[in-house]
Amino acid sequence: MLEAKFEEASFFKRIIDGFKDCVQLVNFQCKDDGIIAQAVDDSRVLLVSLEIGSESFQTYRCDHPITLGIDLNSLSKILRCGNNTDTLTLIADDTPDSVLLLFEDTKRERIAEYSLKLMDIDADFLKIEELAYESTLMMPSAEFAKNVRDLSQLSDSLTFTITKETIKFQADGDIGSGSVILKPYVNMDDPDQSIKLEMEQPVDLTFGSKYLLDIVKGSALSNKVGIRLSSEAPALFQFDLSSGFLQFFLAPKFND
Amino acid sequence: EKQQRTLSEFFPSE
Repeated sequence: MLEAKFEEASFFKRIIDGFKDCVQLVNFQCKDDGIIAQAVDDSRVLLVSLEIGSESFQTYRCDHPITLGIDLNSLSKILRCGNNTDTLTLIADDTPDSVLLLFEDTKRERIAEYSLKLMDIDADFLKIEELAYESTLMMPSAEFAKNVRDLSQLSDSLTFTITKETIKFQADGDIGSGSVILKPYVNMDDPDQSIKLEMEQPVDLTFGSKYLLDIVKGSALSNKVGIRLSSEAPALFQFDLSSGFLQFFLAPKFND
Repeated sequence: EKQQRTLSEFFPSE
């Protein structure tokens, strides 16, 4: 039996909105310590890895491991039916063919109940090993999202160049070129606005703009984004939850 | 022109 109650439905909505545009069919694996999910986009360039720890829920109970195969388009339709401030409880039995979504407005004693049919999703699970990254960057997620959206207008590829003291995002396209250069910065009043850089090796990597545009949709989940880069491996973009995270692994573009 | 890589080149399937 799974009974997982979010204090606010908007929290789960933001999580799903953070990756529903790049993957559609997702197995949510529910265990006693929370819910995890992994999915790869159709082009096998972008991997989404989600972990919602049990502490992210108002109450959480999962007696036996359960896999919920969910079409995110269908789930989004149901999530739009609830109000943001409603509590949302996910309920499923041990061998479910559907999951119940219960929206409750405790002030008005309004209860809305929806049942979502589950799917049998045959998805392979990629084994993500702990990678050694050459540069790690932490910056405001809104600022990262703006840089990506601005520069993506110019080119279908963005280049990230990290040197000892500088972070450079660059686009070079048919209509022109653009770059944004950032330096590490400490904001004592609002630490989330700080930019931190740990560089072991300089990095110069190119990524597809369309994937980065999907990744920055996770910005609604966290004020900060962690970016870990390695010249020989997919980059990791991470948005932290109060307990858990939404991660994106993005394969780079290389010269042949 | 740089070519897009896929994740399968880096992560094996389980």
